[in-house]
Amino acid sequence: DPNMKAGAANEGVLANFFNSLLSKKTGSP
Amino acid sequence: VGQNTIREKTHEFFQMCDVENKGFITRRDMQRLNSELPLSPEELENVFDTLDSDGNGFLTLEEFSSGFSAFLFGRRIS
Repeated sequence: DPNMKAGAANEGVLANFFNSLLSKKTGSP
Repeated sequence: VGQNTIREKTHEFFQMCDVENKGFITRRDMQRLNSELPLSPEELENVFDTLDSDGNGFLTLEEFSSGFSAFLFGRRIS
């Protein structure tokens, strides 16, 4: 199912996005 | 991490994207993060499409928050 594959790929990008936001936030007081 | 903390963080992140305080995030707002986050424009587009669950081109706090919860939940089980 191509939709399943796209979903999995998006999950990785989403995790990357939120992780970046989290680390950006923890960097500042 | 409590529910309130998650809500607070969600709001914080949402406002980082919604710099004009419109109450929603557009593709253009998302692309602005390109200079601040280590993600390519293509990846940011991907993130936007994933979060914009109704596909109307506007990312509301609700959509953003459900994407963030999904991320937190996914991270917990992996």
